Amino acid sequence: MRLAKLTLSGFKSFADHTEFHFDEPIIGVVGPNGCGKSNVVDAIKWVLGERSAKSLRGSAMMDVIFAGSASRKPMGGASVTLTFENPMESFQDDGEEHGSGTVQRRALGVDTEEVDVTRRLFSDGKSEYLINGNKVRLRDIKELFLDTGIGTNAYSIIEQGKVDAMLLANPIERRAILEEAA
Amino acid sequence: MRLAKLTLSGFKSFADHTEFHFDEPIIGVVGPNGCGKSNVVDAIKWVLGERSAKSLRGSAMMDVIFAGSASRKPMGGASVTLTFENPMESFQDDGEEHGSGTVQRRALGVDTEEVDVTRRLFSDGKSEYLINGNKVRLRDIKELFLDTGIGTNAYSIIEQGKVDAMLLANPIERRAILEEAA
Amino acid sequence: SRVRFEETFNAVRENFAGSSGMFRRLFGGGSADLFLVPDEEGQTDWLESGIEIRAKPPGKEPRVINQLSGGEKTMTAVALLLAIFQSKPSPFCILDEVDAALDEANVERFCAVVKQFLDSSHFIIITHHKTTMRLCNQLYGVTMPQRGVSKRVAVRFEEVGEDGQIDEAASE
Amino acid sequence: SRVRFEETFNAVRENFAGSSGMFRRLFGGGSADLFLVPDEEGQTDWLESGIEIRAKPPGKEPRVINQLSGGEKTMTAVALLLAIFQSKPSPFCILDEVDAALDEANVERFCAVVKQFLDSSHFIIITHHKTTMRLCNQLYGVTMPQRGVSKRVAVRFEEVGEDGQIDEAASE
Ligand SMILES: Nc1ncnc2c1ncn2[C@@H]1O[C@H](COP(=O)(O)OP(=O)(O)OP(=O)(O)O)[C@@H](O)[C@H]1O
Ligand SMILES: Nc1ncnc2c1ncn2[C@@H]1O[C@H](COP(=O)(O)OP(=O)(O)OP(=O)(O)O)[C@@H](O)[C@H]1O
Ligand SMILES: [Mg+2]
Ligand SMILES: [Mg+2]
Repeated sequence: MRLAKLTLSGFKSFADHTEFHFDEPIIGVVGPNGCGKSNVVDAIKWVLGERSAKSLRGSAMMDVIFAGSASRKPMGGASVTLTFENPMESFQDDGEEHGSGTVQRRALGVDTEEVDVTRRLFSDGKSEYLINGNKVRLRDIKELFLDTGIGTNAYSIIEQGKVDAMLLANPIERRAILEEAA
Repeated sequence: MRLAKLTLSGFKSFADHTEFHFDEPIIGVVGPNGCGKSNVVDAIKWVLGERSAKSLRGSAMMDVIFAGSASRKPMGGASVTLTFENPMESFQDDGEEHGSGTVQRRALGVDTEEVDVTRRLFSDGKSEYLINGNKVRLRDIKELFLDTGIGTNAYSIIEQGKVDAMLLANPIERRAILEEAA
Repeated sequence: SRVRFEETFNAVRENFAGSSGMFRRLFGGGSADLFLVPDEEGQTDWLESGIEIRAKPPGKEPRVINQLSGGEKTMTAVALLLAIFQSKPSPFCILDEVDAALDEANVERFCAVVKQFLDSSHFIIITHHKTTMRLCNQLYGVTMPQRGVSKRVAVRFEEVGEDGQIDEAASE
Repeated sequence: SRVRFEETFNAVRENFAGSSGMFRRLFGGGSADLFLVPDEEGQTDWLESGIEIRAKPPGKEPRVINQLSGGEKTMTAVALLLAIFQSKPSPFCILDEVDAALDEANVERFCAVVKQFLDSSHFIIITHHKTTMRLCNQLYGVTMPQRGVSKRVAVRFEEVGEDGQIDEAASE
């Protein structure tokens, strides 16, 4: 299973429909200060179910909707989709009593080659989550990613400033960082 | 009045006698990570009377003495000298009753063209301050620099990480930063 | 969940401070440790104690993390974060400007370590360092041709300036 | 000391957020403000209230400092620190890697602002950025030929590598 594509529209500074394809093992994102690089990271955290506006560098969740600029009017909503390739793979079958063999299954519990996970928020406050276009609850998204290492507090996303925060943290705060990962 | 020279020996990673001449308006200090650049800043803070070991990135004041390395034994003491040029200059004479004129005097209250301020610490715990080679108390150093803008908490020294600490500070901590400068 | 914390702590400690752990790989030697901070009576407690980091860069004395240089601290923190990531692997890892305080030699070691994760994870790396850009198989530029509105452009390494500025010529 | 604090606050605010203040000089436009944080009843108190920073980079909406990008935050914090320095001038100013998170365009504006202080102060600047090194009249390299022992070498601009590494050839 791998992350194949990110699609954003109306999310923070990405007013227009924008796609990032992740077809290579290491993708670099570059550009001047203040242009939207870290907003890409926020988009991934948001679609994975991030519920704290503060951790998305805003004061309220509505702050994720494109708020307008000198040349553009605010948008009516934000939408982010993560597309995962979800082929049949062989896994260690540790559950069954007749000994550990390997079993063929898909990493994400949806029986399709690709899985689209979408989150939307509208300026009237309505919000929704979707898997392959079907409305689901946040709980379903969390369940989908259970035991895959993907999630908002997993250590796979090291946002800007986390290194500095780790260095300025005291021993008790450092403990809290490790507890999150446990 | 201007800062002309810094002389260090046995201070942190500067085991040997080292001099930095500041004969130009903008001096750059460059070099790889971990080689001693910020130790130069610590040396200047220390000789100006810094009393907190923590603010010199140590746990005790003895941590400023060269503690040895793979190839060198520890030193018996640390010594840092700042040399200021202290020519006669014209100052606004705001004190006198017969109206404001200008008066010729030296910026630092010592009647020499150059002023050496030295601080030493020995591994037996003995410490001393000197002005032009004469032993003085810390209070004399503070008095020497009164109203010059030079000192350990003045905003003329922005140590590494201060920008990050300022950004991670909450509004009350930011207030404390401004109070220091008042 | 004392047992879970103890297991995670030990796994992270091994990934971080072990003989082929992240610290030694990033520094090219030296040693490190992760330990529970004892209270006044010298007792440690899996459920309460804080965590301190000790680091000994190659050829230097051991120090707690506050006494290191800026770059040494960053390398130590990155080693710990990657050690935690290693203990809970995931198909992708996102790094947002973790290399900002590093000099050339340290950036190269950082890149070498990232490569060692590629058999289990993909990386998305935001950076201003040319050396880290060279590590990437593909580069995306994010710019604001219209102030306040982000645009994604695909760029080649040569089109990125000294420090992340993108050539006007880069295409959509 | 209430009066002193009020005077310092107002001087710093003008140096920071004024029409020709540090913020506008570093960002090349936009606007900023420094204000006391009101309590629940909306009261502010010179002796107690915290301080918040609001910044509006050119062409964007105003935001509190936490909502800016990494580089925008650094530029705002540097503008505030220089505004405080301006309110209490001193014959010298030492800056230790304040430019680490900045891109090329911001480093150039930072250098232009430092030049404006030269009629009253000298600067000692520690940096890894080539653009900032070009600003300096003289460069000193600090290296460790013997691990753990710092040596000072005088360097010319050409002898400093891409990112602060010093040529072996540089002399004492
Ligand atoms: N008393 C001491 N004796 C010997 N070495 C010391 C002493 N105190 C600190 N050091 C060493 O000095 C080094 C730190 O130097 P410093 O912080 O000046 O580095 P730097 O050049 O600023 O690096 P960076 O670019 O990473 O910020 C550390 O490796 C530390 O071990
Ligand atoms: N809802 C929103 N609508 C419009 N713009 C927004 C919104 N939220 C944030 N922004 C803008 O996005 C910009 C921040 O972008 P981001 O933090 O991604 O920059 P960056 O490319 O990571 O920069 P740096 O290199 O400085 O870290 C800010 O200038 C901010 O004003
Ligand atoms: Mg960013
Ligand atoms: Mg340093």
